[in-house]
Amino acid sequence: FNTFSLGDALGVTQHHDAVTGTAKQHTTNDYAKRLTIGATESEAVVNSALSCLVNSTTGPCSTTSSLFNQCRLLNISYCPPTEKDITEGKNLVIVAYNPLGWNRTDIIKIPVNDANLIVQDSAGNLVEAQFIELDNITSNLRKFYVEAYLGISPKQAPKYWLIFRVSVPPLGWNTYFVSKASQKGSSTGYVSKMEIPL
Amino acid sequence: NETVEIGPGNLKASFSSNSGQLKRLYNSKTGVDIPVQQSYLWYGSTQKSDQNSGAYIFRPDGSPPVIVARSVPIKVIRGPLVDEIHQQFNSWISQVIRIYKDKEHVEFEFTIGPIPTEDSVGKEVITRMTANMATDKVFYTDSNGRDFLKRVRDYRADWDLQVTQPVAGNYYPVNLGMYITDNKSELSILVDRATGGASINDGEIELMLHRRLLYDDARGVGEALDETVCVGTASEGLTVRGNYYLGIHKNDDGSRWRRTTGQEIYSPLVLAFGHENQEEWRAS
Repeated sequence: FNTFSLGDALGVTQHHDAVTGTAKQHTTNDYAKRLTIGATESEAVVNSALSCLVNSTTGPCSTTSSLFNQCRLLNISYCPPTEKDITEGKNLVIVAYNPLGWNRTDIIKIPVNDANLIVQDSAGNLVEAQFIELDNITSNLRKFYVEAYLGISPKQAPKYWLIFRVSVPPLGWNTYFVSKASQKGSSTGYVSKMEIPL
Repeated sequence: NETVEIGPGNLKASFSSNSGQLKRLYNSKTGVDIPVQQSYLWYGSTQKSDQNSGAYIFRPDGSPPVIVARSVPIKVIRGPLVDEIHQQFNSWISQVIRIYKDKEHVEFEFTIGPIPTEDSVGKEVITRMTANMATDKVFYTDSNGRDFLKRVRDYRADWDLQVTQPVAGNYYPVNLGMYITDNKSELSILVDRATGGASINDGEIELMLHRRLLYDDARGVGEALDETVCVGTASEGLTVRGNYYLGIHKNDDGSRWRRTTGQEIYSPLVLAFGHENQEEWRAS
């Protein structure tokens, strides 16, 4: 894979109708298709590069396979790698890359099925976490748009958003690990409750 | 008991318990305190002999925009990292308002659609912030994501303007954001996508968030702006979900926030996910 198809699509979509949304619908659909193909191929390039950069002892540094996936429908809670059950010995690894030239602290939010999880930074320190139950509006959007865009029926919506703070250096990355808490109920995460004011 | 307050850090937002509406933003660190309301409205458009609203042309029917809900039930979620208010304005407009502990702004996540058109009325949905600020017709919008340019309602610096379109004629492109100021404080909005914005009355900011229209505007596209999404044989109007961010600052202090936060919105963290054995992972 390379990033040429994304470059080509971005070139085509400099047209004023693509910028402003004044093309016919079938033309707009074609712009979206070209951008999606380009983004998908570029995502594979980034995933492959990250696999090499993070220097894992277990992972391959190869241009044909990658340790990583990205989630383009994260805003509607569709992210198969984070929804997958975390098993013994295999933790969820999250690599956050900062494309800006300054240190950055940000909050990230991923869909998970379990509130009995802990988050650790790359040095093994516990990171403060908060769990918020997924709302119905998001789970309905997820069901409809995953089917519309990907042509598949998604599994049942995940139960929670897992929220935690990450710090990432300029033009660099940091790694975070999500694993099961050793005993049920021993997660240090805060499970938010919904209040409905009278 | 009359208000619900959220915000785990310096910035607090107060909501009316009765109406569920945002009432006030207050930053305990900077002392900035602005009474502000936020609502969703839509401009209607029906078929017109002279000019329809469409892809190129924003041409509301001349009536004031319809307020979606004057009161809205709220759900409150609190925690150490973020507080949230969930509001559902009607069956097709909802939002989540978030204040993060370490951030000095309010995040609005809107979900709008499918816009109903069974009543044969096209709808152009806006959000409007109304602050108690004397802005004297002046507001600022970004110039292609870079500098901010001064805009004066119903005025052009280069010619005597005949105001025939009091709403559409005062809309400007918004790529990064817009703000208003009253020489004491600034109220700024940053956006996650290109849109249109205006200040139709003093102290107000409005953003166009979603449009679904039924007629061609006869400017060449030959179609109504009416995008649908299909699943199997079913189809429905597009639903959009996005964010905008509201900041309050002392006068002249907002530009740093607009520049840095604007770049963080434009270039978010890239997240990649995998499953590995942590013990064997050599961190870097």
